[in-house]
Amino acid sequence: DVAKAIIDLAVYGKAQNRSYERLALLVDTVGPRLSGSKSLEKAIQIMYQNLKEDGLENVHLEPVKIPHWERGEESAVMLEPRVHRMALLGLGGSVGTPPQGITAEVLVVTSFDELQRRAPEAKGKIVVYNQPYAIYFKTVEYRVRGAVEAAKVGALASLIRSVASFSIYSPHTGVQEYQDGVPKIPTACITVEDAEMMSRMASRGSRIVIQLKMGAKNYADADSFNTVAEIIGSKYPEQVVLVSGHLDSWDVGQGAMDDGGGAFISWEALSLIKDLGLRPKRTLRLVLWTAEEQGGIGAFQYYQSHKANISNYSLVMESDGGTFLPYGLQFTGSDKARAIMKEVMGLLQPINVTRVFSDGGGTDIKFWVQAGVPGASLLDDLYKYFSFHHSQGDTMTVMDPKEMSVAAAVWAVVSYVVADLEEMLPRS
Amino acid sequence: KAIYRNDTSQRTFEEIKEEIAHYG
Repeated sequence: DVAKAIIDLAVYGKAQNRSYERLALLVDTVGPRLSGSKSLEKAIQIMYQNLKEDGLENVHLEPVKIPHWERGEESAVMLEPRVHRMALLGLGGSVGTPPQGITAEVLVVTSFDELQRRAPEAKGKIVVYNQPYAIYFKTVEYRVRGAVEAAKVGALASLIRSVASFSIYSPHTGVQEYQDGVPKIPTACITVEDAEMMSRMASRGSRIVIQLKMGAKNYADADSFNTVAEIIGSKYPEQVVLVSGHLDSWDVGQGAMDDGGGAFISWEALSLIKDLGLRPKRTLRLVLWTAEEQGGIGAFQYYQSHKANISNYSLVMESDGGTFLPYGLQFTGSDKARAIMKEVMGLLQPINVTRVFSDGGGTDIKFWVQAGVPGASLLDDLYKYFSFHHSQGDTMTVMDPKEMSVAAAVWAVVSYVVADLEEMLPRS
Repeated sequence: KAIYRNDTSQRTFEEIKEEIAHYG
């Protein structure tokens, strides 16, 4: 009755709401945890202590060099056709503007194709992208590549409609990538509301002028750590089931949803198993990644350090898509492994979370999955996720303690059972 | 370089299924 015991403890027993309460204590104490910041450093120290005090084994920190970017003061003021102070958030890694800012006319486009067609108009202007929101993983291209594409046609800066499924005048930040040989121009996200308004103004033939000021700076890489804890396996201690979430966040809100929830249900999975006095046959390893938001920097370093042991990894698990009510598990692996995962998920019938979907993975486990290790990620109710993602709204208020408890139960049952099976998951 | 583990399962799917059911 192991699965039932885990579910009872996590959802109905004394551990109910625990992952939520633990997360609230951390994020209320240190706030958001940007790569390279003092608050991320403090969060790692606190988590190291927490995991030790929880009685987990082999608690240690693995060093990683991570990007250090700070946004500084920033503002965007529309000067024509009327004065309007706009909300904005600079994008990770962006260069700043000169101290006096950049004052320029605006060119509004709705796609990269339109930018190409109107390339001669872009020179010396601020390009505003008002791309429609389709699905996140497509629309996010505008945030990532917007500055490069605008710079290629001679723009001075780019302002991108936030990649958000819903907006109450909320700018959403995120990472962007410059390209070698293309001038680095300042880039930021503005609100859906302002992007749409400027699009309407431009379509009426109005001249739009914006003064953009960004104090963003890039510093030398900072020292950081992936945080690791284990329950060492009883029979095959060298073999591993890895459960994970990332501890860093953007510098807005509290980073509670992205990815505090994922990190804390991963810790909770080990806590639940330990509290029940269980010890699986192979090692359950918790990894709290650093600098995921900058492109999986900590995860890449971990892969480089540990890939020699790849044959001993049975399953890698990552939760980085919210910890709302789970729908099931996304899984990548062989047909045989998928059939086994379906049986494992059948154990979650009491909480009705039994489905196995395709495309398990995520930024922090993709290196392992691409190399052939079975990978699983939590699939949950994403209805609210991209409304709050990378914005000031990512706080504990959006989290739900009961939903987190259910997610933790799923995470614990799957990781424990796979770690305790007599054989590793078969690969293709 | 990534090292792959050979697929060395000694058990049938039915046996694994029974093993998993045991955790229920």
